[in-house]
Amino acid sequence: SSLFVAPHLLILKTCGTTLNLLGLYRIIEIARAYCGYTNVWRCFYSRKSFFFPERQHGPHRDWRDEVDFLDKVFGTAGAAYTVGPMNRDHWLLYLTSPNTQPRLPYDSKLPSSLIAAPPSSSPPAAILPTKYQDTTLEILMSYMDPKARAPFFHTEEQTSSTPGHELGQIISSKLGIDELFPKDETTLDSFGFDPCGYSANAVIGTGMPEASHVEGKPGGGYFTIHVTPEEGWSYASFECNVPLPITSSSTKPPAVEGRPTLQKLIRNVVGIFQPCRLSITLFVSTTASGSGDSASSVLGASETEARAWQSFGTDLLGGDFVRKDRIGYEFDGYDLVFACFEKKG
Amino acid sequence: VTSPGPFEGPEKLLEVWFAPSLNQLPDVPESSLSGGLRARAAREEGEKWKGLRRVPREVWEEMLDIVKCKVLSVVEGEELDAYLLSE
Repeated sequence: SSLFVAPHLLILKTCGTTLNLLGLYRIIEIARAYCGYTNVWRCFYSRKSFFFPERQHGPHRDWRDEVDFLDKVFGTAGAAYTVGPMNRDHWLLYLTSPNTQPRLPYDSKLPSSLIAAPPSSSPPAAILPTKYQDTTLEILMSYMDPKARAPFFHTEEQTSSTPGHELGQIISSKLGIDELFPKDETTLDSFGFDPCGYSANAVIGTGMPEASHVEGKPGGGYFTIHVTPEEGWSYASFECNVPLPITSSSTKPPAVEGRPTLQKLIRNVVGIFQPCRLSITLFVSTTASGSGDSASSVLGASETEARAWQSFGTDLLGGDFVRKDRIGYEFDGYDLVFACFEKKG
Repeated sequence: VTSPGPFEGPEKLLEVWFAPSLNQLPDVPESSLSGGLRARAAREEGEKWKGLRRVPREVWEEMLDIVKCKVLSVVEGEELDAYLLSE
């Protein structure tokens, strides 16, 4: 599981039987108490269908319960979607319209022990562009090949003598996870779990897509990986918001400091985890027209979305995979391209 | 003792945005952390402001207790903190 915190947003990605949504109340309280945020600009909640829904607790027992929970906070500002085949690997999404005042079902106050005195002075603000494009890629992979699952299992001897972070580093290096992005701009933090499993967070550049424009460099971002390698319900996820060039059939993308194109990154990730089934989602913000220096933000949002649509073609993963679905959604402020692939045979 | 059973891999992903971008933080009371949930490192000030204006780690840990996760480690970028969690 992972938590990312930037000045203006928070991303909480949790697996197992965690109570992810129950953290939302506290997140809103913290933002209000520490930062004076009274409104939520946007909220997104998404997940793939569970392998074992009966094991979930609280609002996560059923998608309808999750939607009810979020509706209580966001009222009519929220909308829920099911994307993809309902009897297979569908994907569920809840998102809100911009600038909503959230409601909490109780008197909203943080315990006094959690309130710190505010600082006495402010740091000077860096000058950043107001327009940039937010893109998030997510690859959700299941039923991994046994050869791809093997490196994520550890013997008792290994786990007793090697700390989790060291195991994580060994796996990252062995599988090339530490080379998905140029090493000189990547800070990677990974962990190997006992007896199996793996998680990694990486911060690329400054950590935010819009942050480096001021220095004439492409924006940074994060990626995160989580792997549950057990046979029968093996699963790996990859998520990334680093601005990347997207190829189309007619144009060649500009190179960005050794970074892969979107398609190359997808192929590299799928090559590492070798799933039998996978879904790919790409969110592209449409409220900002391109500006700045990163290759993706040079394009307008609609052009990026059009290229993403084209790039999720039947040949994206080569001849070993067949594309089952490709679905496009236009939301208020965001476009979504969703595609499902299955390994042949 | 009951077996924990198979582990559910697919994650729940929650993104909460309080402003559309780093440069469009809303007007907030002077007493609050106008730098947002996490300090924006001011390049001209180098390390001086790093870590000063952010929600403390223990506050996030308390929120994560509710979610049933623990912090394993943290990586700090200039604009982003990345917490690796248990579970």
